[in-house]
Amino acid sequence: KTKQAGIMSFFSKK
Amino acid sequence: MFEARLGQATILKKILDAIKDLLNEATFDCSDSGIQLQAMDNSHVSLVSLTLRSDGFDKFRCDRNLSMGMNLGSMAKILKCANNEDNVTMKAQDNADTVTIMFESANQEKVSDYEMKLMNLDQEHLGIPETDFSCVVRMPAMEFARICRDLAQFSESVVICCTKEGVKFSASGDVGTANIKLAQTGSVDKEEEAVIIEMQEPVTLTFACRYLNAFTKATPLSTQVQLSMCADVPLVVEYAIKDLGHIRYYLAPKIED
Repeated sequence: KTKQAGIMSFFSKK
Repeated sequence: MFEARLGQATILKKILDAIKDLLNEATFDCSDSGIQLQAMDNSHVSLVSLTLRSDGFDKFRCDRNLSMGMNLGSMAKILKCANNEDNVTMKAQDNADTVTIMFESANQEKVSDYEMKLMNLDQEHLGIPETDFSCVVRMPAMEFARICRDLAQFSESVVICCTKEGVKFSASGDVGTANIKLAQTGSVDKEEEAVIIEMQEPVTLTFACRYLNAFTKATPLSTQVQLSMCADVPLVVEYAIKDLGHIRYYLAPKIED
């Protein structure tokens, strides 16, 4: 089973 | 004063088609280097990044940096009113709360202008780190669109496996399993038909078909698409916009639960 990751866990907030 | 003019409205129509399924609204950041847009889709799974260089426009003037928040549905309505061959000019005063979009027919006998209200969008900008990707695949954009469309029938997810031999797209569901393998092309007459793989190390990643299919709405912009992959980081799907810039989509992978 896989779950969808969110994009914000990879990129930092500017 | 901001003013940007493109020779053909069709380019702008294609750009809007490439983003409007993912984004309801977006901020166009204008500076003397061009127009930038960065926005996450509503569910914060993917990120769209659009770059249009000022030197790609027929005319470009931007005296002061300007952020124009636009409702993309409204913009689509306006662009529907343009013929593909029309010139298109976007204009805004400094600190304005509207943008004017003007279309001129090639013979200049028909001129129409549309004033659209701008929005104050509270959008977060994300810093995208430089990544040394394990695999970079370049392939015909139409082929990628076809594969995403075909595999979406079988599963919500597609597994992309890239080795030096080629790239394999797989989907598995109630019907069974589908595998599509593309080998790196040897010599091709036309560059746009080539499949080229640059591999540092093999990589296997799982992505949601729904987003990949949304990205392929950019297919009319480019003959080739570039997929950049690395374990445990977002996929980058890039379409070049000839002589003007590019659109990049970042998609977070699906991970083991």
